[in-house]
Amino acid sequence: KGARRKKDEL
Amino acid sequence: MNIFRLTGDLAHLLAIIILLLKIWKTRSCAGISGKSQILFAIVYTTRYLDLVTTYVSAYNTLMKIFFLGSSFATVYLIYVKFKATYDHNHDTFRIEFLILPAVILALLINHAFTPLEILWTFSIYLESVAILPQLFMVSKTGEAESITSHYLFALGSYRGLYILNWIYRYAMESHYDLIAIVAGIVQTVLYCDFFYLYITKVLKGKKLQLPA
Repeated sequence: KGARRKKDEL
Repeated sequence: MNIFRLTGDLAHLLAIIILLLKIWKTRSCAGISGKSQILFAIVYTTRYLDLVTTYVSAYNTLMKIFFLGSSFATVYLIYVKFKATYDHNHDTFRIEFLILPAVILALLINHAFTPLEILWTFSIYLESVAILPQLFMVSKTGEAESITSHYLFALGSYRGLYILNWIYRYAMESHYDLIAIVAGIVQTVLYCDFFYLYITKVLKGKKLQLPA
């Protein structure tokens, strides 16, 4: 899921 | 990055600058909830712990540093520098009733049970309710200075624009994060009542008066 990806949002 | 997230971040930046200017220029924090500002400082501290470990972009790092610095500066202005103008009597929301549920929920519903992920999840849940002491204070005083309502409008719009960003990212990158989306919707819904008053009153030059 999306969360696994690096968190690029503030 | 997309236009929705960029305008969302700029609205967020604008809100923080409006608030800092209001307090600094008027040398007063009347009508401002110090408790909400404490919650925001906690939100940014627990969310941006990866500031020194993960580099996403110069923009990302600069914005995180600005949000962290400005939130602590605002708390300092309210509780130290202009303490005499802080309205204790109307800023009475029990923030432990916001922090504790956010902690519990973050331990129960998260993407991974690691310290960094739990703290990030906690910050997402806390941010969604962090404005409640401020909205509560406005309802108790029954009114808000127009500059404070501009602050609230910009702050409320930022997460609303993020919702458009999440729709865009789902459509274009099939990337989504349900925890951020659900919390972001709750956060934006909490402003709806205020948005209605802002658009029907403040934009017509009237003072923001809540029905007593």
